Amino acid sequence: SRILTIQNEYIRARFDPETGLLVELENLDQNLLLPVRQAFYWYNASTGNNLSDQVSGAYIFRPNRQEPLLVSRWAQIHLVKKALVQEVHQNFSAWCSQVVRLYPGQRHLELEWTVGPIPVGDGWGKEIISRFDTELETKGLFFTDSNGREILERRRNYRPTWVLNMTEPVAGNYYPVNSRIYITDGKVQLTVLTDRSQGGSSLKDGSVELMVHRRLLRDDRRGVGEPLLENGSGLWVRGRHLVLLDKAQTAAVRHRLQAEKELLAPQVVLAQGSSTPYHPG
Amino acid sequence: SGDSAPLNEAMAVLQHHDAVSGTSRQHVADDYARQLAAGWGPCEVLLSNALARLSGSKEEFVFCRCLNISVCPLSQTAEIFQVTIYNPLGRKVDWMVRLPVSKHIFLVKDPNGIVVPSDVVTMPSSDRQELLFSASVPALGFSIYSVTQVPGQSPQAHTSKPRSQKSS
Repeated sequence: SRILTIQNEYIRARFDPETGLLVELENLDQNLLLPVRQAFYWYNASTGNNLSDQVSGAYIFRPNRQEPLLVSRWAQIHLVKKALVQEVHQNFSAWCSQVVRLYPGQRHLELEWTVGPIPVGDGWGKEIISRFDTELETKGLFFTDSNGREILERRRNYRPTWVLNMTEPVAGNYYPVNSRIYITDGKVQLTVLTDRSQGGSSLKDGSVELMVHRRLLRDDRRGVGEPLLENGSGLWVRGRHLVLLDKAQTAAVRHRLQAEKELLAPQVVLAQGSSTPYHPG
Repeated sequence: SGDSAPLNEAMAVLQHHDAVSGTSRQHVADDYARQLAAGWGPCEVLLSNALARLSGSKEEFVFCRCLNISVCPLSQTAEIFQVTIYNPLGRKVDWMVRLPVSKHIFLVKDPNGIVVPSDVVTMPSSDRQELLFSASVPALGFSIYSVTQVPGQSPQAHTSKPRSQKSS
């Protein structure tokens, strides 16, 4: 069909049938509809330039240009619709795929991304981000957490405690995200929960990005003495971003409860089932 | 007997900024991972003992550490097995359990022996499949679900062809 959606009682996510990319998120419960474009991009890692010979490395994130490049402008997709789950499997490239998932009763959209091995045959180190672009008028502000406890307001190209001379327009606006990053226009809030610490930012109004993987070819001369260049199972990463769309005044209760469930997720233990009584008799 | 000290020790060592932020050489990062894995082993014994005592039955408990890549030898081969879900939160949660299974139909029963809705989803990019069922787990507690393979039945083979997009 021309309309490609997955939904449950609370959420509807719509995909562009031409590109296979997420284009819209709807909170059916609160009657909110937000055009959200999500895609993967990569920053070309700097190897030093006329301004500074600082390269991007384990300690330093320094892209060689402000605009990241799209991993792919479209995805090959598979749609799975069953009673207990609705999924869109997106294949962007040989090293980048994602499953967008909705379970019954779930109030967030789950994006399980799998990235790697990042190709570096062209001699360029790459830093991969997942970016969400919306029309929200966020006035240069975004919010990131500190260890899941405190939410800090971030303002683009600004520091609250000194007059900032911004020399790195991308890296200088990246902040640590331990569990969540969000943007709001005061009425609607888009929150992205992470399942691990990542770097994140909002480099344009209405936009949120999180760095999911890096593969670099140079040492950044800060003491490690080798590039950030995994050679084993670290070549691949798989993780999840949980996306919540809420009214600004009710968003906190949603993301706080969900983030707790994410951080303290249930443990699954299996057994063959041939048990013997623990207590005698 | 189980022991959580090795994992505590590993977590203590990994407070170093190199472990937190990945700014170490490869072999150091590998050693951090080794310490965590070595610490997790004795914890599994500790968890098994606690579950045996609390559930009243000794089991050969199995921990599948690669569920995120759909690998779990026990659930992929056993015709009958039980799934214990432990909830560390101080409130009841409903949790969708996903387990890699062989190509069969399964019956899932809750702790009261009542059949619960379950589904089998085939992963498009591979012919693997996963069993899904929603588990309800009490606060700071656990629930034990039983899974039984329904003999002679396999899921209807649905050939979902990839919807190739026009290249742009």
